[in-house]
Amino acid sequence: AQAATLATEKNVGHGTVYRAKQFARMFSKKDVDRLCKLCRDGNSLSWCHLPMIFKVKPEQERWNLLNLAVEHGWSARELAREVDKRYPNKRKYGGGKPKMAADAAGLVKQISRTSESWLRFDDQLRLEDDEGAYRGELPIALRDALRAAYTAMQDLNEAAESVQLQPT
Amino acid sequence: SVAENIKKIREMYELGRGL
Repeated sequence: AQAATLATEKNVGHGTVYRAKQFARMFSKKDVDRLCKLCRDGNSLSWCHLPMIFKVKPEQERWNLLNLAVEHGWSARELAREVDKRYPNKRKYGGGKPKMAADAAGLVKQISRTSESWLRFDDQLRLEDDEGAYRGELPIALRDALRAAYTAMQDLNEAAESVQLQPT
Repeated sequence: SVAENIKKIREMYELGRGL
């Protein structure tokens, strides 16, 4: 709830607040000075790079990666790719990479199906009341984020459906 | 720019510390 309030106050997304919190937890004030020095030295490091290394737990390895990023002038994306290479994601929910359709029409269909699947999942998170409120046991901050995701998924689903109708 | 990058990093740090 505190994160949600702060996000509204600062006019940033919830994700940004959580990333900022993670950042403050992982880095000391001294570390931040060191980071700023890296920014000046390398001229390529930015805030966008930092969340990419949050999943790297050994501190020395985090600095190694940041140094490499500065040395090679990596973009945040390139840094993320390097992190993924060194620390492959353990699959949390089984499955693995989804099989992607080969052509644009197939991808659009997949987007439509995936967003629909989210909307069905969302439906199960709601109470059977008139307002379609989320279940009370969900944290309030999460309910706000869910509402935002629901609207976005609806838009996405609609967009995918409307392109399907016009194959050109 | 570098100055903006540094400012943003410090801002995010302060934001995170405020929680």
